[in-house]
Amino acid sequence: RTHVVAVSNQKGGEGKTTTTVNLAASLAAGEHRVLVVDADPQSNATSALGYPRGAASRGTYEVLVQAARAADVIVPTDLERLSLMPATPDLAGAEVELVDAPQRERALARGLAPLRAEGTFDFVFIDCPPSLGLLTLNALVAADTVLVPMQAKYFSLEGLSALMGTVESVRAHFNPALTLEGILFCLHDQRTNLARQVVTEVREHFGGAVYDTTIPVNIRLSESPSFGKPALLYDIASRGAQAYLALAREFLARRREE
Amino acid sequence: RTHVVAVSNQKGGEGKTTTTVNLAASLAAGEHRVLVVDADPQSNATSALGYPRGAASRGTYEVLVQAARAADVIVPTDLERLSLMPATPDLAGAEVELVDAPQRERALARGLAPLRAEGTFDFVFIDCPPSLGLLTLNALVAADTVLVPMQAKYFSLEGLSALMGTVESVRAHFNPALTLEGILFCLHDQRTNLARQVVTEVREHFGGAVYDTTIPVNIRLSESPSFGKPALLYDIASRGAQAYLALAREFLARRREE
Ligand SMILES: Nc1ncnc2c1ncn2[C@@H]1O[C@H](COP(=O)(O)OP(=O)(O)OP(=O)(O)O)[C@@H](O)[C@H]1O
Ligand SMILES: Nc1ncnc2c1ncn2[C@@H]1O[C@H](COP(=O)(O)OP(=O)(O)OP(=O)(O)O)[C@@H](O)[C@H]1O
Ligand SMILES: [Mg+2]
Ligand SMILES: [Mg+2]
Repeated sequence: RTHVVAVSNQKGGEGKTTTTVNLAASLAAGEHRVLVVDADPQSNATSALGYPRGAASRGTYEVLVQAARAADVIVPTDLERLSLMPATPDLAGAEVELVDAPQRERALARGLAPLRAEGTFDFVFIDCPPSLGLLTLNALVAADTVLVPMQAKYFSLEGLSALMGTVESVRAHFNPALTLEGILFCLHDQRTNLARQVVTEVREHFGGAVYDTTIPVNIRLSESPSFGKPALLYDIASRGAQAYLALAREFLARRREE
Repeated sequence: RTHVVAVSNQKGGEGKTTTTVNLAASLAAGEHRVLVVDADPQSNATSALGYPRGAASRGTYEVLVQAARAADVIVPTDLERLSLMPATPDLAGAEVELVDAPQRERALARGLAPLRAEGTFDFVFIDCPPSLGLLTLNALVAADTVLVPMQAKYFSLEGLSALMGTVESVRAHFNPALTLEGILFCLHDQRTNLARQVVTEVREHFGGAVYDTTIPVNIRLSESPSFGKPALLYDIASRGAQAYLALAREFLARRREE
């Protein structure tokens, strides 16, 4: 059964793309068939997986706005079991173009339905933009769960409650089955008081939803997208690559408990 | 004469809000009359200046969508010469509500026009969301210049060219007078090779537009919003507060050369 995860946080720079790319890669390296759907017009996940600006001609935009077949726009990556539905520059116009479409929040769910039916992938990860607009809404409606990367900082804490409000609203109106996959602390420097306070507060409120794995600040994670590769292909020994491999193990262990 | 600066970068988490709040505060501490316009529905600048979620009842939304008078929604902050036009939760709906309005990209320019006419402020800084949507467009059309905070990282470099493309488009269609105030490296760790490479590339392309001042990673800058204060009121001796004071001096020196 295909398990679809929206990676979302409307706060900017919390590690959504880095988590999408590296968690997906870690699962693919572990022999799971994984698809990354880049739903962000910035197309950072797309370049991080080897398709810099202009390299991909079709992708999420065509699926959302032109009802293109997902299988026709999905491309390979340097990892055998990791595939990509690219973001292209046209995607910047998708929110406007979808506004008047019937069931405009289900466009991505419709696009991914054949993949679910064919069981092509074990996991699909959708990289969302830093907003709660129509692209993020489509991801939350298409997904089984939402994974929230966040920093242990004050604005991140403020953003978390706004995001959970949106998730509740999506459950109420569009996707009652949507649940929280987990909350992941990224770019994490646990030596600071602020970080400890934020982690404590989030764990108090969300309990076991918060992953034990945290992702430390590690330069390899910001370097690897410039080579179009996930960190485990660029420097598997790095703390960053190892942290996402550990996250993948924790992610899988939790899924087995479901 | 009122000088209006849009603080913009569609890439998330590059230091827009931290720069808006702390540069504005540094100028206000130096006896300039400064207004921060929070144009981001996340309302991070608003809480960073002492108005946590719910505290402000009216603000940028009313000016944009209801043609409210700017002077009627502007509120004070803990700094005598620093004022705030708050973001409120309604602002999340502004982009949708503005879509069919006549001259929808000029709503903020119209709202700020009386302030310019009355010369109430020396400087206005507009905090933008991480997107190139209608709110950012309104800021770029209302502004004299755009200041771009960015990190010295790979995705930030990709984002810079997309942003400059948008600026060119705004100059061509809506605001021919818009110029680049400057590019500011934020959350800057100059010890890494990646950082040095990105700085070199950006300086090569943008020359003197890049500030000599860079803002280092400093925990005080992520802590101070939790106290509703700019860093110079929270810990003026901190590297973060000192860096923004230095930026303010460089900002003013450049303005005098104009
Ligand atoms: N653990 C880490 N260590 C070092 N750098 C990191 C780490 N995680 C992410 N980065 C870098 O920090 C920046 C922000 O991360 P990223 O782009 O993944 O966040 P995001 O939430 O996807 O941002 P946006 O809101 O713009 O989509 C990027 O330049 C990325 O390469
Ligand atoms: N120099 C710094 N040192 C330490 N923390 C910082 C620094 N600059 C910003 N921060 C923190 O890093 C995070 C990102 O910064 P900020 O929110 O200002 O970026 P932004 O570009 O406004 O983000 P968004 O795209 O979501 O609007 C925030 O939690 C902020 O408090
Ligand atoms: Mg991203
Ligand atoms: Mg901000």
